Amino acid sequence: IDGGTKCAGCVVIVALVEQLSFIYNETVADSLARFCSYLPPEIDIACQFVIKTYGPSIIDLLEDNETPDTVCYGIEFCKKYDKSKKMCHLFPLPPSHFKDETERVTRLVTKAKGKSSSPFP
Amino acid sequence: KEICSISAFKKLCQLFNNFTDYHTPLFDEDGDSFSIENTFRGADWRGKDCNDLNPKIYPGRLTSSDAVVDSNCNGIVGIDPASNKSYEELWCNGTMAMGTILLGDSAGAHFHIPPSWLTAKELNTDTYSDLLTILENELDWPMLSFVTGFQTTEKWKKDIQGPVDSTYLKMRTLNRCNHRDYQNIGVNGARSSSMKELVKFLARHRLLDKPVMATIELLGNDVCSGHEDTSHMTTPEEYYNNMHYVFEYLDSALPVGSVVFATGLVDGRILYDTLHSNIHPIGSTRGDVTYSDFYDYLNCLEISPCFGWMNSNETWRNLTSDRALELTQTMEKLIKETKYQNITVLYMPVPLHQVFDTWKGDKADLIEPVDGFHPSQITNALVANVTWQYIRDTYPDIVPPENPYNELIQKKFGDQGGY
Repeated sequence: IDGGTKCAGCVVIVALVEQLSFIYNETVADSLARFCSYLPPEIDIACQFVIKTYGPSIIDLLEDNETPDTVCYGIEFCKKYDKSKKMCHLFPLPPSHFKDETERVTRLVTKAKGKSSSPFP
Repeated sequence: KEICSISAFKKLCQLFNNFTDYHTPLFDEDGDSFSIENTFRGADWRGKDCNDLNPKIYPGRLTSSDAVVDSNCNGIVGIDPASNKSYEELWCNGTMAMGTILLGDSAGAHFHIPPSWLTAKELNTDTYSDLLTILENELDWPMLSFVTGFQTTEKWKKDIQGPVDSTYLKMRTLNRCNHRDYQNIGVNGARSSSMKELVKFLARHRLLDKPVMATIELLGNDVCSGHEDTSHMTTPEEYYNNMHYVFEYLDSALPVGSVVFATGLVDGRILYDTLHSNIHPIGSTRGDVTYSDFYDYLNCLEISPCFGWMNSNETWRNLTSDRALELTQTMEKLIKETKYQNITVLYMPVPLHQVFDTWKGDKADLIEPVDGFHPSQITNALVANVTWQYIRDTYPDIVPPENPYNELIQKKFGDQGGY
């Protein structure tokens, strides 16, 4: 549902990156690079791939104060297949922004695609 | 599948299938189901092989001599010059040596995700350094578990802390001839229906190996799944038939004189009751994610290991516990009703309940912090003690006597080759 483990994995990683940026008072781009530097060298290439592919969107969306949940809908690791169902979210949603979740998610995806300098797989 | 049909890849595919489907070691040169590697279902799961080129040498093998070769890998080998008899013959024969086996689920395999992995303020270049090793063990820690634990947490102190105790360690303390004789057939997600297959991956020869003390624990997967309906729960009738099949198989496969302790299911309401308002590690930076939020999130995505108990809806939690209790009663009934020819099957109440009831500290310390579902390292060690105490008190005749030669073995063979 909504991307399952792929979605949850994305939310956890984006949340860690966002929290690193908060803790070290640094840009999201720097936190993303910091997070990759913490991973074992064997999977560093995977991290570099993620940065290349999704980095620009993640940076833009987090710097727009989106939550990890909405970022992952934005970069389509989470997908809302059933529009009548509520969006799955781990972190609190800002209530004023969420009058229409579906519209918001659609808008985010469009925004992420527009801003990203890399093609989405 | 296409790649595996090419002859050059056949062997590789077979090795990989052994690991993924049969839960036997990926690296096992002689095919005796024991390995010299630790991970990939190797020596962390089953006693380390001391000769991976000879299928007649592996832990648990029944031997009367070992004058020249240590055929059961317990580190006892050679001839005593005074008596001209082998040490194995002098110090192990007739001492009722027994192996220790676990058949079970992720709790028995000791599922654990290091909380530091999800705690932003603790992240550093060392945090994920064991990531691949931990994945090679399927996120399980059988070497620290309550049945087959044999290590200390010292080696893993940044990933896991706490005491280690286990049935295997108790059995080894009783009799050092039991060194390395353990097998952990714990599989994440295992339930009674899958146990019918898993039980076949035990490496124990009825005639060539020593008897065992086996523990079967399937604490919750028969009532747990990620789905919101009861049709995924095992019915008492299915449970009875599945477990009857498992016991019959063990009766035909285990060495005569083996003992099997079987538990029922837990009452998982303790999870929500204990944790619901606590902060989950992923929310520790701002205190914005409680376990209740975490459980509901997993349910929303339908990836929860247990929709029923990891649920903010009390009705669901109660309903899940009701079915768990029915299955536990079914296990008791099955064991009472059935007798087996070669093995003794005994019922054991889930030791976790006693651990939770008697724990004086914060009950949250008894639950794995990341998944909010499994028993923690502290709990594993306490469960080992409660289990052992229960066995000694309730079935004193089952516990083998202490080996009077333990000291001599230790003096002569030291750590007996370690692990």
